[in-house]
Amino acid sequence: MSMGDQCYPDAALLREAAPEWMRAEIERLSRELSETTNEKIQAAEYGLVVLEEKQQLKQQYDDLEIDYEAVRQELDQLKEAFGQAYSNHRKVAADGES
Amino acid sequence: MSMGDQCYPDAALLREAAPEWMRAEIERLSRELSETTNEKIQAAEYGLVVLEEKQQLKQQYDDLEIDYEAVRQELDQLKEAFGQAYSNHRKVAADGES
Amino acid sequence: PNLKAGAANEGVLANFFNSLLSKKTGAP
Repeated sequence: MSMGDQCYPDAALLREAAPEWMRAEIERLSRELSETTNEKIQAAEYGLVVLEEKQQLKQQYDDLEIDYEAVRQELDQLKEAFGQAYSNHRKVAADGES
Repeated sequence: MSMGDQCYPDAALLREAAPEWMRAEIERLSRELSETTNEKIQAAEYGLVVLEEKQQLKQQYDDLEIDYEAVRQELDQLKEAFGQAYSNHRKVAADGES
Repeated sequence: PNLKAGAANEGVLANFFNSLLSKKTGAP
C-alpha cells in the first residue's frame, strides 16, 4: 500500500461510503492493526532474544580464543625446550664418544 | 490491546460518530496499519540477519573448539614424551654412576 | 542500521527492537 498523505487506497470510495460501510471498515482496520501490532511485537521480542544469544556466543568465542592462544603458546615453549634438551643430549653423547 | 469480535475499543463512540469523523478514523487506521506493517517486516528481516550471523558465529566457535582440542591433545602427548625422556635420562645417569 | 556484526550495530539494533516494543499503536 503506497503511503502518501491520502493514505486510504481508494479515497473516492471513502467519500461516497455509507456510514454502515465505514463502521465495518473501521472494525476491520482495527482488527488488522491489532494483529499486525502483535506480530510486530513478537518479531521485535524474537530479534532481541537472538541478539542476546549472539552476544553470549560471541563472549564464549572470545573466551575460547584466549584459552586456545594460551595452550598454543605452552605447546610452542615445550617444543622449544624439547628441541633444546635433545640437542644438549646429542652434544653430551658426541663428547662422551670423543 | 486485547481484541474480541467487537474489535473497536470504543463501540459506543463508533455508533454515534459523524461520517466525517469516521472518514478521518479510517485514514488514521490505514496509516497506522501501513506503518506497523513496515515495522513488522523490518523487525523480521533484522531478526533473520542476526539469526544468520549467530549461526555463522556458532560454526566459527565449533571450528575453534576442534582446533583447541587438537592442540590440547598434542601438548598432553608432548608432556608425556618429555616426562618419559626425563625419567629415561635419570635412569641412564643412575646406571652410569653405579 | 547496517547489519554486519559489531557491537555498535548490535546496540542500534537492540534500540530498534526496543523502540518497537515501547511504541503504542491503535487506540483512537
